[in-house]
Amino acid sequence: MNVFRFAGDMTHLISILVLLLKIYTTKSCSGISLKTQELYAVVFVTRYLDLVTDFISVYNTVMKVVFISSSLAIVWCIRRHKVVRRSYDKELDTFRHWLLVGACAVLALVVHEKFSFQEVCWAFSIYLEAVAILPQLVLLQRSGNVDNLTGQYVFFLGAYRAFYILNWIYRYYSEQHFTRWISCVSGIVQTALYADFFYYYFISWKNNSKLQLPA
Amino acid sequence: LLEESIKDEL
Repeated sequence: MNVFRFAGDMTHLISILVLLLKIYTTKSCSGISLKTQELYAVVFVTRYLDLVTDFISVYNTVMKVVFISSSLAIVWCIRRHKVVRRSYDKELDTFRHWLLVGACAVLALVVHEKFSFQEVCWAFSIYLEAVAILPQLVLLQRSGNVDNLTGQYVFFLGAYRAFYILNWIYRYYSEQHFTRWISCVSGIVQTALYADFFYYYFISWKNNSKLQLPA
Repeated sequence: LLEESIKDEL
């Protein structure tokens, strides 16, 4: 465990806490893409299949349980909670995210480290995580105004993978045979997708103005 | 040599 990875995990945890805070305090999910939350639930379930088979550390196990349970809880809230579900932007959140699932599944069947069920699922989850934010970014551009908590949620979600890239660079130089191209390439693509969001987020922060994404 | 696999990452 190195400081970059720990910072990345904490940033990821903060993004989830910010989202839960928004939904819990405002009892609203306006501006939140249910499709992105569903994709993240799939990402965590397919990536942490080894949750019950391999024990790595208490930290690892606890974080996996937190990520799986929080993502499922958020999807449940937006779908089923009698108050929250009313504020879901159903007509704006129209990204065909199952296409992303299909494309990542095909890619995982072609590009993986080992052809085993767990490895293919792992590669699938890495690819899917890279594009999972797309429905959310599209929704933000369509809805125009971004409320603070939603903006912070997306910001932390993007920042966490950037810390992971530093972690991979660090591990590449500090461990002999650490070469994991699937995660690295996918992580760079994932962070790049946030580039324009980060730009507008920084501008709005600098001008102390409301975050506006060009439609 | 225990190769710390990436699977120890979240």
